[in-house]
This record gives sequence, structure tokens and C-alpha cells, in this order.
Amino acid sequence: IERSYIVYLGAHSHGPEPSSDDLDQVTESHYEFLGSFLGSRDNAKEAIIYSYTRHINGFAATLQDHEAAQIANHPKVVSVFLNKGRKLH
Amino acid sequence: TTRSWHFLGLENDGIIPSNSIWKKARFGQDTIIGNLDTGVWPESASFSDEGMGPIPSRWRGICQNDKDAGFHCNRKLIGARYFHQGYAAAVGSLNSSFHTPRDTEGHGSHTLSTAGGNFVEGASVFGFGNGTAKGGSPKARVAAYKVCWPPVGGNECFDADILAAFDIAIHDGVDVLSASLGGLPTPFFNDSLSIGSFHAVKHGIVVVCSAGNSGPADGTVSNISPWQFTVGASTMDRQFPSYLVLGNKKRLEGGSLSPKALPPNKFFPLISAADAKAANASADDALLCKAGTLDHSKVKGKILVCLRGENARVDKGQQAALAGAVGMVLANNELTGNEVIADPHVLPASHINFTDGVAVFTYLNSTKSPIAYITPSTTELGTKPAPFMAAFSSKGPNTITPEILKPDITAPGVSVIAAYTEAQGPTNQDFDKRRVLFNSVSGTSMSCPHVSGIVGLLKTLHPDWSPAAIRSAMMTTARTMDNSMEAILNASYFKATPFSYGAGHVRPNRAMNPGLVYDLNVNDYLNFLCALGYNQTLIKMFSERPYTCPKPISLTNFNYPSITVPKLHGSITVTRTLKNVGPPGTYKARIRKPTGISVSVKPDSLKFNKIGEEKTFSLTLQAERAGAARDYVFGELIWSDAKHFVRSPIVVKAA
Repeated sequence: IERSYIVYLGAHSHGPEPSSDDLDQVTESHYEFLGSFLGSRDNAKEAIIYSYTRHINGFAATLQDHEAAQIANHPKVVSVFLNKGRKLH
Repeated sequence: TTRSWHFLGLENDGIIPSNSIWKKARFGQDTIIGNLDTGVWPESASFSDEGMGPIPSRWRGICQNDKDAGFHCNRKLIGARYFHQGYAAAVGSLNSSFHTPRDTEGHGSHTLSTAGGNFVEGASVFGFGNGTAKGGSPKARVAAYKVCWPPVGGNECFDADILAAFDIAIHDGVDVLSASLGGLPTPFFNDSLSIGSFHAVKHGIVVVCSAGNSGPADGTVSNISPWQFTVGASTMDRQFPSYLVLGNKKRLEGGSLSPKALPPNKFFPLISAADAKAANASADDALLCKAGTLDHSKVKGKILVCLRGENARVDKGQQAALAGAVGMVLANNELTGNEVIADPHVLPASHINFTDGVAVFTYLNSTKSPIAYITPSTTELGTKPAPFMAAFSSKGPNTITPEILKPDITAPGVSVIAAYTEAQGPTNQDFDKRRVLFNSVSGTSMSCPHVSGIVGLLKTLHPDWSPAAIRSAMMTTARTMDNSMEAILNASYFKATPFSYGAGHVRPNRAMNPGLVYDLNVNDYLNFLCALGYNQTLIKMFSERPYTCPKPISLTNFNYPSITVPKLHGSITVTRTLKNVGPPGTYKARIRKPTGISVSVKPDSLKFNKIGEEKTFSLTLQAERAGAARDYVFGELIWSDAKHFVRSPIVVKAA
């Protein structure tokens, strides 16, 4: 089943004031990382919904459940969880 | 809001005393409060920039109005963004109405104006609750991060968008983030709010979250991470009574904000919704006044009695009106007890408590031709007891980390009047074509921004205090007494516990001068995660610095302002460190011991000579052989120099 997931990678190695090049590099690293599971950088680029580049390191992407499970086992990954809905209180 | 700040002691009948935190903290001047919610209605007077100076130069946010030229920011509303890709992934394609931070729901405008809205005179809901609407930090700058959209499967705000908003809000430079949303209690790193809050707190941002509206059942509290500031909801000293007069002359006090009234003193037939069920409906569904369950011919011209539960309270009013009722009585079930909420119903209505509901059903069942009358609503101030805990307010224990008491605190969250969208009627139902500038809404969503507003004041007053110090100041100065000087009750009129109110009801004026605080830094949070069993390699990934788990490590020594021991085997000694943020002084410990547990403090006196000085003490809890508590019991520890009272709840359960 294909669903949207969040892949949380922790914090960034760039400093608190990243340049636009730094941010581009983060996004590129997300493409490369996810691409290694989806077969290509282009597949990853298509799957990614958000690339979190500033303070939170991670991305949201549309993935098949087995892909999400594979990614969760990677040592660079803190957690992988479904893009669930929350309620207003 | 038009009453809650009076109730919290910031003003007295419109006069702001010189010792009010508002004056001391310059009304939150130039603190930046961000809100993760449904966006903002920028035209609201609560967000006018009249009298505001230039936008702080440190602000890096934007006004994302490239696809909605009608949306504008100003020197008060300094930023607005929207995040919908995560929502789109869940629902499919989006139309053009999703390309704007404009609040078409009302919730976001209400919460943001409660936290940081201007003073606006003449605010009311159909004339009720009339007064000057005020935000907690009225001179603060505000920014809206729209992450919530029309509901899908009962959910409005998606993790991917929430995380994106946190990432950008930290970058933009907010000082406080208010998040009146959440889900089921979830492990820390599978929860966007928890992850986002962690990164925000790392940058010195205080993240205030609502506890949830899943009460009164135990273990329902959400937003349970120790770096979040979690807020329950309670009442204030204002009610909107609307009396139900039965044919047997019984007069029952209910509540309503309906602008419509029945003809004076004219009685109408009274019918239980179960007896007015449509042919194809069940009596249970009809009793709840669900859509399509009522028979028009049985309801027409009568006052309909509906039971609270499942569908929205205001929807029941609409269903009653659609079926031809002239009025509605909304009766509480046992769970919701005495919690009466005044809603802006579309027909004359009275929401009554459980006991009175039983009386109404007894009258209905014992009378051949029952009749009743509903009096017009009024505004009543200074009501007692207040506060009491709302039945809906989610409760502890914390199901993920029972060693951390949640919620942390309670604040006004029932019948709060604040700014609203003009894109929706006050009941948020399609049928409601009325429009209001201010609306009365209830929920932990409403209590959360009260705390955010107070945090904004403390940020202005004490810019050097950490998020944990600010939370500690507010928690240790909170009170557990109501305005009758009795213990705070819950909506069923039983004594509430820290599982409902955490440290107690917030007292802003006291919070600015707490004397001592239980401080925490990022390393403490990492140690906490280590103690929970997160491995060091994983922790390093979000620590941004080299990190080694300390040995030995203990969860119970985490320097939280509340003390919770969920499995007491024999005895345990917990340590805490207090930091002086006030004048030099000697503080002595006082204990109110939990039943069946003996408590001792060492040392029981702490002398502080200067600001920033830290002193550590230990607290030993021991189950007394006879009567050791098998269920949770509650006590408190108070450090006092006779001027400051630094109070921590103690929550213990013997294993």
C-alpha cells in the first residue's frame, strides 16, 4: 500500500544559519538517500512531499509500506511514521 | 477574551493594577508568538497594528499571500504561512481555497487572538459576555502557521505539515509556539508535535500544547513529551444561564448563548427526542438528536430534549430546529456531569447538567402532557465555584512516560470569547448563516493560548529564562484552590487531582516572581531519553553535538517541577535541583504527604545567596506498611521563604 510517511533523520550538520547552498545540499541528500531505496534520484524527487531543511532533518514522502519498513532499518534513520491526522482541540 | 484575564487577576473590572504582569511585562511587547492552527482572519480588530512600532529586525518570516492578494499582514500580524502538502497527500487534489493562510474555520483566529490579540472594546457574542476582548500578550507580535484544513476522517492537521511548520517557525524567529491540536498519545519520535517541539525548545522557544478533549477518562492526555508545556481546561467565573422551567414548577439552571428567546412565560409541549424518532431511526440515535433521526410531525412546535454525546452540541440544536422544534434542552450524560457549556444555538436552548437531566426525563416519563419554558440567556459574573475542571479535559496518567505528570497546568478553556472568522457562522455548521466578530468556544484549544499569552509576557520580562524555567515558574506558582477557597473540583463535583490539573490553575502575577525554578537544558532532555532506553547513537543524531549517556542514569531524577513515581517498590529517593531567580533567601520545605506514603526531604532548608545559584535536595518516598497506596495518591512539596511558595505536586502509586 502506498501512503505518505515521515522519515525523521534527527538534526542537521549545517549550522544555525545555513546558506541557500546548504539547504539545497540537504534536499539533494534527501533525494540521494531515498533514491537508494526507490531505485533512482528521480523516483525519490517525485515521492518527496517535503524536505525539512532548516532545523529538523527529515522528509515526508509517499512510500509503499515495505519501502518504509526498509528505510526504518537504516542506521541514519531515527524514526519512520505515517503522516497521520491530528485533531483541533 | 472578555473575562478570563480578570479571573486570572491581571485586571480588576477593567482597571489594570500596577502589580499586574501586564504592566510589569509591558504587555508582552515585541515577543513573537506563533500559532499552529487553521490560520488567521487578518481583518479582525484583534490583529490591527494601530500603535505598534516597527517589526523586530530579528524576524525572518513572510506573509504568504502570493495566491491570495486579499490576505495581508501588518506590524501586529507579522507573518502568515500555510502548509498543505501533507494534507493533500491524504485527500488528493486541492482547489484554490487551499492556497492561503486565511482562517475560514475560526479556530486559529480564536486561539491566536487569545494568546496575543489586541484590546478590542465592545466584544460580545450576540450581546452576551460583553467587554473588551484581550489577548494575554496584547503587545506581542503574532504569526499564523496554517496547518489545519477541513476534516478528513475526523482529522484536520497532518503530521507532514505540522513538522514543516515547526521547521520554518524556528527559522522565522518565534519566541513562543502555541499548538492547540494533537492526537493519541504517541512515542516521542513518532509524533510530529513532539519532534517539532523538541527542536523548537532546543532553540529556546517555549512550545505550549493543549492536553486534548478526550476526558474525563484516565490516561487520555496527549502532547506528553517533557519538553512540551501541556495545558488542561477549566472554567472561569462567568456563566450564561438560561433556565428551564418545567410544568411541575421545577426551575433548572442551564446555559446557552442563543440570541433567540421564546415568548415570555409561554409554556410549550416538551418531548424526549427518543419519543420523536423517525420511523427508520433507533431511539438511541434519536435521543442524541443525530441528523435524520427525528420525526418532524412529532417535534413541530415542541421543546425537544436531546442527550449530550457523539454529535456536536450545536448540531443537535440545528437538528431540533430543522425538525420544527421551538426550543431544545440539552441534557448531560453521567460522564459530562455538571459541565454545562453555553453554545450559540440557532434556537432557544438550555444545556442542563446530569442531575437536572435526570429530573427532566423523570418528569417526561411521569407526566401525560409535559410542558416547559426556556428563559432567555443572561450573562452572570463572579460565579462560584470556579475554576472547576471541564469534563472534556484530557487526563493523566501519561501513558507513554508515567514518570512525567501530564497535563502540566490548567487554564480557562470553557466559554472563552475571542476573535473569529467571518467565513463561518458561530456554530461552524453550513446551515448557520450568522456571522460574528467574536465567538464563545470551549476546549483545551482555548486554555492552551491563555498559557501561550502568559509565556509571552514572561519572555518579555525574563528574556534570559529557558523554556523549562518559564514552565517551572508557571507550574510552581499555580493554585489548587477555587474562588470558594476549596479544592478545585472536576465537572462531576468531585475533588479533581493532578491528573486533571497538573500543578494547578495558572496564576500569571505569581509566575513572574517564582523565587526558585526547576530548570532543564537540552542535555537534561537527552539524558531523559537515555534513561528511557533510547540508545546513544540514536540520541547523537538529533543532539547536534557529541553526547554520552551518563551512568548511572535515573528517570525519577529528571528535574521536572512535578514529582511522579508510578511504581513505588518499598522506598525511593529522588533528587531535584532548584535555581534561584529571586532575591537571596532561605527556603524551608513543607510536605503534604500522600496517603499511605511517608515523605522526607534532605536537606529541608536551602539558603540561596545570589541569582542563578543552584541547590540540590533529595526526597525520599516510602510506602507505609499499613495502607500502602495501591492506587495513585497525591501530595505536595512546597519550598517557601515566606514570600515565595514553590509548589510541586507529588503523585505516587505503590507497586
